[in-house]
Amino acid sequence: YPLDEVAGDKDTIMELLQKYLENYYGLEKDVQQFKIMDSSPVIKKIQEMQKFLGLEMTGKLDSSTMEVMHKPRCGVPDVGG
Amino acid sequence: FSTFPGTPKWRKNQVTYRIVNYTQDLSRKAVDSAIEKALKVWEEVTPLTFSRIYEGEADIMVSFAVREHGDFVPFDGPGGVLAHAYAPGPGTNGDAHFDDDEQWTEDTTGTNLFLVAAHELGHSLGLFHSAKPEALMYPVYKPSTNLAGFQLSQDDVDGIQSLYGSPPASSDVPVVPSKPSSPKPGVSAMCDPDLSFDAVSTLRGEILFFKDRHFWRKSLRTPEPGFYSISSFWLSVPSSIDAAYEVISRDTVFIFKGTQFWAIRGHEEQAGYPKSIYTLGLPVTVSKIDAAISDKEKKKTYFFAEDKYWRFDERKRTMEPEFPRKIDEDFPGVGSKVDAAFEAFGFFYFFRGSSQLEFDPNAKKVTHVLKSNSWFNC
Repeated sequence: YPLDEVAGDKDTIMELLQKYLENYYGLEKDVQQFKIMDSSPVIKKIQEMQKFLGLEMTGKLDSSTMEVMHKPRCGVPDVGG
Repeated sequence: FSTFPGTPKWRKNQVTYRIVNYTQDLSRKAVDSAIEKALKVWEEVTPLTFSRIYEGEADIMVSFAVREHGDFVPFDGPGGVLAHAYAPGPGTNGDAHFDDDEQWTEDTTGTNLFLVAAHELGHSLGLFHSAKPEALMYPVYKPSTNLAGFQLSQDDVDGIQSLYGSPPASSDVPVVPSKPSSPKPGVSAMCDPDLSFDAVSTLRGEILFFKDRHFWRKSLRTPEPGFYSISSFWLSVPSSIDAAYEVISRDTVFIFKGTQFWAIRGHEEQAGYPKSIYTLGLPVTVSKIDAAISDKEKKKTYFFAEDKYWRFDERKRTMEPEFPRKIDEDFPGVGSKVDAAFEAFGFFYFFRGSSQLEFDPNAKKVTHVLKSNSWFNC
């Protein structure tokens, strides 16, 4: 689990988040700017992911969300189409 | 549960599969067995049957690959994505690909092939990801799943049966009702005068009555009990359990089947289980527990097996030395064997067949003779 080794490295976390949301929750790949604001598409996608995974919908990368993101999983995206 | 957009499914009940290649991590026999077992999981709850072919194009082509492997959805090396599979259809559709950069194992020391295959083959049959963490189709791999007594969750069963229906009723195929946890069968069965239970336990102020794959959940606040499948609450807990009891001070319910027991806390299955019943200090001559009661006041747990019982000290966490003793000597009127038991309001309730006995442990006598389902207000 590479993230364990770089805990606190914000850029790496953001990179992981972007990849995860792109892969499994249909985040548009041209959304490159990660500005954590309530209206950001990233926040909405984090909430969507948290809802799907049965987590509390904080819209933040809290420890339980990060934990699930680091678990091995199936490669079929969780978005339709 | 959910299905793929457009709800693709096989339009036939006989589906073919082919194992195209093998991983070096396991023997061919182990891979064959894992895939076969994974298909069986779905076969048992649908009218589908699977036949293996060894050449040509099968409906489901199973293969191991690393990185880019010809479908423009490359694998990512060790960890992360374990496998992916395609919805039913021609060509690549229906196929299941396993990332050979994972360490595939028969147990859970690495990545268990059976568990991942059962999930992927769910996709191959038309199921999409489930949002229920207890479901096999939840997207995150759960190595704590009980492999020996593996069962689909009710959500998985509902999902696959929404596509293919229930298995045909025959003497050879186990019949699984399409919605076993719907209230109707539960309600009608719960008032059956011949109803008996596998086990009964309290859980956080409620009473759970276990029977086969299901349990009734009775809250003293509501007149009507709920009816649920065991696997919809605890995926690793087997069906047809032998005994269960709650240790309130530990907020834990212990569930017994054969020589093993599991620990649950609310919805959570506790890590490190199942354990052997012999770790409790029971002799190896005991092959199963019939019933168990934990006395929360005295902090003692009673284990009943055949015509004897043992007493466990919850404070010292040891079996008391002067046991076993005969049930009918210390619990006069209860008889020599019990099916299930639990403690409530200072009384011990013993179940045998369709009968229930209320026993006062202080007065050492039976105070009421009841029907087993008296708690259901039938």
